[in-house]
Amino acid sequence: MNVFRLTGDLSHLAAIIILLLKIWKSRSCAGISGKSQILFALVFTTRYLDLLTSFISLYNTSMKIIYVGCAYATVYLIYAKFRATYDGNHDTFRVEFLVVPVGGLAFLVNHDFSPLEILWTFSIYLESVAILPQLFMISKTGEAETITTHYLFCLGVYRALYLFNWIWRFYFEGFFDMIAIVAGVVQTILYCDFFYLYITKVLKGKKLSLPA
Amino acid sequence: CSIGGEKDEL
Repeated sequence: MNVFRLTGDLSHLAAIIILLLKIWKSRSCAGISGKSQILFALVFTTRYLDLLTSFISLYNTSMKIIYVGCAYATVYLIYAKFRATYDGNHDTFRVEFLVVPVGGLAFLVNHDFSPLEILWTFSIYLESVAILPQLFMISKTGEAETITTHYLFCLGVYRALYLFNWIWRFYFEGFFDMIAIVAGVVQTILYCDFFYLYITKVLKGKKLSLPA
Repeated sequence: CSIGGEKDEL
């Protein structure tokens, strides 16, 4: 464990909690892409199946359970409890265009052709594009609530911090995983446009609005 | 291509 990975995990946890609290407190999921949240629930489900097979540490197990639990709770709030506030007209990204290629790639490029490893690879590839429906929805509505931008910022920063974690681990532990690194770079690049808007607008107290 | 131990990252 190193400082980048710990702050990355905490940033990820913060993002998940921010979103869950935003929906729960405001009793509304307006502006939130349910499709992205379903993809995140799928990412955690396929990545954390090893909860059933191996124990690494209390931290590892508890964080995984929290992530999976919050992901499904968020999906439940969006599609069941606060379904009436779900903005389906703007959440129209064709997720099959993400899941199918990612699924195919996981079969072609992986470290080991075993079920758990292919599912893990699938989750790594899927996570790198899972935010696209949410970013697409914001580009369609032309704006985002400030709390949603904080959620996205924490979510984007988490994987950027993981990039530094991988540099650290390569240098100090000789550890590196090319699949996770390449997917992590792609994932972070997808947030760059949003980071620019967040830093130049939201941090200056303005609302995040895109030229629709 | 990956060097390292088990999957201990989240």
